[in-house]
Parts: sequence; C-alpha cells; structure tokens
Amino acid sequence: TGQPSAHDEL
Amino acid sequence: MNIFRLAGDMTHLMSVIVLLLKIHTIKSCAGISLKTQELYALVFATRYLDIFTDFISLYNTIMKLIFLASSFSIVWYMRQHKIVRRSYDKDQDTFRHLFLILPCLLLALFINEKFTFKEVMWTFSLFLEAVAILPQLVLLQRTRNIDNLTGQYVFLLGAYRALYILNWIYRYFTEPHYVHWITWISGLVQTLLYADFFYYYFNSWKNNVKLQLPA
Repeated sequence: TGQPSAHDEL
Repeated sequence: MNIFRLAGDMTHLMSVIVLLLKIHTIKSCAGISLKTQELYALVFATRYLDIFTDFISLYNTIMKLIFLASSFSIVWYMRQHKIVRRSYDKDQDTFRHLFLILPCLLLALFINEKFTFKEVMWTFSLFLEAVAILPQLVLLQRTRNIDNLTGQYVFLLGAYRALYILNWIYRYFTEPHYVHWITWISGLVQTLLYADFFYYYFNSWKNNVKLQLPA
C-alpha cells in the first residue's frame, strides 16, 4: 500500500 | 524485490556471517574495529524502530532481526568474551564515536522527509551508516597487514553498498514516485568511502599477493 518507499529496504 | 536488492542483502548478510565466523571459530577479533561495530549496532537499533509497528514482509522482519542480533552479538563478543576480547586492538582503535554520531544527529534533525521521532531516527541511521566504516578503515590503515577474513568482510560490505545503488537505479526506472534523495546521497557517500580500499583489494587479488595497505 502507499507509495514505494526506501523504508521497505534494510 | 529486484535481483540487485536481493544480492545486496545477501552480500550484507555474508559480511556479517564472515565476521561472526572469524570471531567464533578463530576466537579472534584482531583487525576489527569495535567502534565501527558499535556504530552499526546503533544504526540497526535506530533504523528498525518500526520492526513491531509496520509489517512489510516476513523476509523483511527476519532480516531485521538477524542484523540486530548479529550486530549486538559481535559487540558483545568483542567487549565481554574472555578470549576474544584479548585480541582486540584497543590502542589502535581510537576513533571517537561522538565525532560521527553528533553531526549525523544534527543533520538528521534538519534534513529529513518528515519531522517525527521515527523518521528522524531513520534518517540518522542512514547518515550514520554512511560513515560508520571510518573507524574500521582507519584501523586497517594503521595495522596495514590485513588477514583474509577482515579483507573479505570489508569487501562484502562494499559490494553490498554498490548493489544497493544498482537497486535504487532499477527502482527509479520501474516504480513511479520512487525518489529518495537522502537515501541516495548518503548511500553514495558510503560507497565512495570504500573506493580506496577496493583499489588495493583488487590489486592484491589480481597480483595474487597478500592485501597490504600503503603507510
């Protein structure tokens, strides 16, 4: 959901 | 998840495993900077504050737990383990944490995508990760003689950074609205810090001689 984000990276 | 990101995560994971193997089997942490390891533990602790609040994927959660556990256990080994800690080059590893932590914290307070505690901490962790390798590079420069495992550890960390840059380029072209200047610039700075080390690493590998840094 939402915009792609660098927050899903490690 | 693209192939660059996965390969980046795997080299990152391998770097940690190489380091833990070295410490656990040889019972030595010679040539490893405790300062850098403590900074990494702080990087993961501040970056993964969302571990219990935002679920991204099982892969994501497990990897976060591995990085947290491994970084803190490396620090524990180097500080507390009665044999390992004796091999720590305390007198050579003199870099001050605060010289890196304070500027990163200040920078994160002013430059961030959103001014919330979690977001500022996340940004701080990105800035800190970019420079956390510096004590390790200084230690390598001082001791000059690098054993294979330490060389491989730093090499794998550098490979992880380079692969993440490819991941960002790939995501930029394949995902709409994927623009993250803070992540990109700090990631680029981090990768550039390895450039000098890579130069010597590849030279020693090409000439098939033991890695040795110039004085």
